[in-house]
Amino acid sequence: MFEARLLQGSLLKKVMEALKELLNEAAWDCSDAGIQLQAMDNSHVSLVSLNLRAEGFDKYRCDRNLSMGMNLGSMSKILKCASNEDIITIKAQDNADTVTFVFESPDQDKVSDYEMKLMNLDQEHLGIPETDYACTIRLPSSEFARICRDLSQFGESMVISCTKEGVRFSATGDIGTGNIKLAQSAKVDKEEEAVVIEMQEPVSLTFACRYLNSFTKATSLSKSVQLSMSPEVPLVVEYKIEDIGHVRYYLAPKIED
Amino acid sequence: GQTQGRLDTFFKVL
Repeated sequence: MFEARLLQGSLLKKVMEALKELLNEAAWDCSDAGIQLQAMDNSHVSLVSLNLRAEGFDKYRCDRNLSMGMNLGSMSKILKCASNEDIITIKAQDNADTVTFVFESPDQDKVSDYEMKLMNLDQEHLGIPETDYACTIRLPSSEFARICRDLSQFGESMVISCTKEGVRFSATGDIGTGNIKLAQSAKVDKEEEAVVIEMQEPVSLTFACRYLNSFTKATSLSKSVQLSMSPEVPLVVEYKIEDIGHVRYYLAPKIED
Repeated sequence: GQTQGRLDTFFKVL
């Protein structure tokens, strides 16, 4: 028996928004520890890694590990039937071929349940080593979304360069060039509005704007976002999900021919 | 020129 009850159901709705542009389907791996999902997009350029810890749920029960393959388009349709205020429960029997979503209104006067067929997915998993990155940049998530949107107008690729002075985002294309420089915040009233840079060595990498823009669909999950970079390795873009977990995106850089 | 890298060339497939 698997059962996970989330008082703040809107979080699951936001998680779905953060996944569905990159992934058509994914396996939700459930264990004692919580729910994890790891999947690459079709082109194997980016990877989404979601972690929702058991402690973050109001009620969590997982008698045996199970991997539920879900069509995210279908799941998204179902979650659209939940109100933002609803409490959401995900339930499945052991070895079941369906999963049930239960939506309860806050005062319990409306309860809906939706059963969805599970899929057999044979997905590749990647082993992602713990890495000490040469640069980590924390910035407001809305600022990052704005930068990705603005620079996408100039070209397909964006260069992210980090030095101790700050971080520079640049794109070049037919109409010209755009450069956005962010300096580290000198002082801030609110932690989530800060730009904080930790740098071991300067890094400059080029990434496809299309994927970065897809990552920013997670903006509503967190006020800030962390970018981690090292020379010639994939970028990590991490959004914390309140006190329940995180969604991380990995993006392979463009490489010189 | 530049080409788009793929993640499976950076990380081990389990």
